[in-house]
Amino acid sequence: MHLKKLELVGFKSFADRTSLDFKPGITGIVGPNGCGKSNVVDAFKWILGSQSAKGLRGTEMMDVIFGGTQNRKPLGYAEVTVVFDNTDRYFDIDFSEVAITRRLFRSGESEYLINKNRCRLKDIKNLFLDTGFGATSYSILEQGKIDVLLQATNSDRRVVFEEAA
Amino acid sequence: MHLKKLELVGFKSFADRTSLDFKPGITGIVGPNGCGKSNVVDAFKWILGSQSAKGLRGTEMMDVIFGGTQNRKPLGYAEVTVVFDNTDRYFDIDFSEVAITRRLFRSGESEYLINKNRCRLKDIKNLFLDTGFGATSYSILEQGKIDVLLQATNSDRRVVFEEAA
Amino acid sequence: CRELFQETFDSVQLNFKDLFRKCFGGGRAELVLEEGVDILEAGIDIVARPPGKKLRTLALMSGGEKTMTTIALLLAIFKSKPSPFCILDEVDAPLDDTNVRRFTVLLDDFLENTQFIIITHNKVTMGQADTLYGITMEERGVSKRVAVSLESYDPDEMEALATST
Amino acid sequence: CRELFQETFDSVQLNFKDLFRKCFGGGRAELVLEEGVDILEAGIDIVARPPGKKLRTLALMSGGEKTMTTIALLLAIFKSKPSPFCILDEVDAPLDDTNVRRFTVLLDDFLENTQFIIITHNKVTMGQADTLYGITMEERGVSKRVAVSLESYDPDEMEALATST
Ligand SMILES: Nc1ncnc2c1ncn2[C@@H]1O[C@H](COP(=O)(O)OP(=O)(O)OP(=O)(O)O)[C@@H](O)[C@H]1O
Ligand SMILES: Nc1ncnc2c1ncn2[C@@H]1O[C@H](COP(=O)(O)OP(=O)(O)OP(=O)(O)O)[C@@H](O)[C@H]1O
Ligand SMILES: [Mg+2]
Ligand SMILES: [Mg+2]
Repeated sequence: MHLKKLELVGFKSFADRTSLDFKPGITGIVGPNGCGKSNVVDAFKWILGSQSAKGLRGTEMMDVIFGGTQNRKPLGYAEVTVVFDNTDRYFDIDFSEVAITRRLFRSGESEYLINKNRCRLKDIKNLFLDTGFGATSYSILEQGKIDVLLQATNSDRRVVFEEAA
Repeated sequence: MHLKKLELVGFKSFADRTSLDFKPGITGIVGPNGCGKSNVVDAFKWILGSQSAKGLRGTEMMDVIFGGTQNRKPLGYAEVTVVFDNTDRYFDIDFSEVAITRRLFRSGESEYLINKNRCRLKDIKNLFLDTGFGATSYSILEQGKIDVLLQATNSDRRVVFEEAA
Repeated sequence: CRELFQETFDSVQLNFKDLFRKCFGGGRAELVLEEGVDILEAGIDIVARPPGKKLRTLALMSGGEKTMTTIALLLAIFKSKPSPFCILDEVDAPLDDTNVRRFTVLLDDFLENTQFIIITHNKVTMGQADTLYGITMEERGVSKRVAVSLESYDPDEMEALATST
Repeated sequence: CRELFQETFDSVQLNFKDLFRKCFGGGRAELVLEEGVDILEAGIDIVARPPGKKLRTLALMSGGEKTMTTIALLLAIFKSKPSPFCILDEVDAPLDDTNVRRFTVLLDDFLENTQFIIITHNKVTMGQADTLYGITMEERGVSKRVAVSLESYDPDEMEALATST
């Protein structure tokens, strides 16, 4: 299994449809301060099922929907899709490509899709169970939070080990 | 008034007597990770009267005394001296140079000196009162804590303004 | 006491608006006193909007934007009540090159009243220093000051010095 | 469940000892399970000693040392339970050039099982990327992906693009 693509539209500062293709190895993301690099990390946390607005630096989940600029109107929804290559059937689903989509509308309604079929958040979480990555997992180190693993209390630290077990 | 010199001996990783002369303008301090740059900042906080071991990244005040290496024995005391030019009588004391020294012995005993005369911590704190800098003041931004002013609650932030008033 | 606080608040407010615009090349920021509370008790809120963007909470700002906002606030306080010296420990770590340059240019306005001691790994910041000190560990675990001149500063050489022991 | 946890703990412990030595070019580190408590409840302590130094608490370590220790622990967990991808947001910000190089060299051992997405402002880290994406705001407040090649990457040009609007 490997990560093929991430596509954002209306998610935080990504008003226009933007996609990032991923190859094996190291992908670097560079750019000036405040331009949206950490918003890409938030997009990953969100598509992997994160339900915490605070964990996405907002106060409510609506904060992830593009809120407009001085020259652009706010959008009505945020959408993120992540595409995995599943030829090795790493995910317990019979497709050689797995595309997971999450949408949030200003009305508060959420939609989750696997390969364009509506599903529930629970289905997405089940897909990731046992893989070592999900929204809270140890495979995402956020900006400025690198020392969290060192500062955690001994019992909090156990949680990471349990996830890896 | 301006800062002329800082001298450390036995303070944290500064086993040997080390002095830094300061001129007006910007003094840059550079060097590899873990070599003692932030320990210089701790020395300033300590000489300005800081009484918090945690604020100096330790668990008890003894942690500021050079604790030895694989090849060196621990020392018996830590000493820091800061020298100010006082020709403009900025400090309410009739000397054109003011040297403040603080010592801590493994026995737990502390010594404070102004121009080589023993005094109390209170005397040093009084000297700094109203100047805008003291151990907790806004004129020292520690490593990794730059956002503290932004993250502080509104009432904590007031304290900084009161100091400046 | 009330007048003094109000006077300081107003002066820092004015400086903060000005310095924020200098830090971001535009935009607006201000300090807001808590409504309906006695001025001697009221908390202080920060409202900041980078140029061209809509107003959002501080938490949604990027790492670099938050650092520049903090620097603008700190220098605004300095402008109202100059402090003879200021110590900054790697505040430039989250900044891109443009912001590092804006930050160092801003310091120029303060050099008359304030001595700055800046710890950094960033070559642009080092270039602004009038004096440069190196702190390394030729003997492991023991800090030592070495002379460094900007032209000849070679971090690798200094690090090799430190790690070779 | 007990065996599984013990097995994971032992494997991460082994990896952590090895990776810490690689991160620091020596020294020793280990994980310690809380004594006298059931293994399913016990907290996990981290003990780390950089080369040539005495053993001290984690809090006394420098910013760069703490970051390298965290990286060693994270990669140790990855070695025990590989995760298909890993996202690192400016983890290299506190590191000097030598440590940035050690960090990027370490990643090479993991590229078989793991895709890395690394956000950085550091040119040495960018140099290790197989693919490089730029994220900028040609229109203020709206993120856009731009093609960037390492040879031609000029942060100033990209920033000029972003700040000119
Ligand atoms: N819902 C939203 N709509 C529009 N813009 C948003 C939204 N949420 C956040 N933003 C904007 O995104 C910007 C932050 O982006 P981000 O944190 O990704 O920057 P960055 O590229 O990581 O910068 P740095 O290098 O400083 O860390 C902020 O300026 C913020 O106003
Ligand atoms: N009492 C002590 N005796 C000896 N060494 C000490 C003492 N207290 C702290 N140290 C050592 O000082 C080192 C930390 O130094 P410091 O934090 O100043 O590094 P730094 O130069 O700021 O590095 P960085 O660039 O990573 O921030 C640690 O390795 C720690 O073990
Ligand atoms: Mg960021
Ligand atoms: Mg430091």
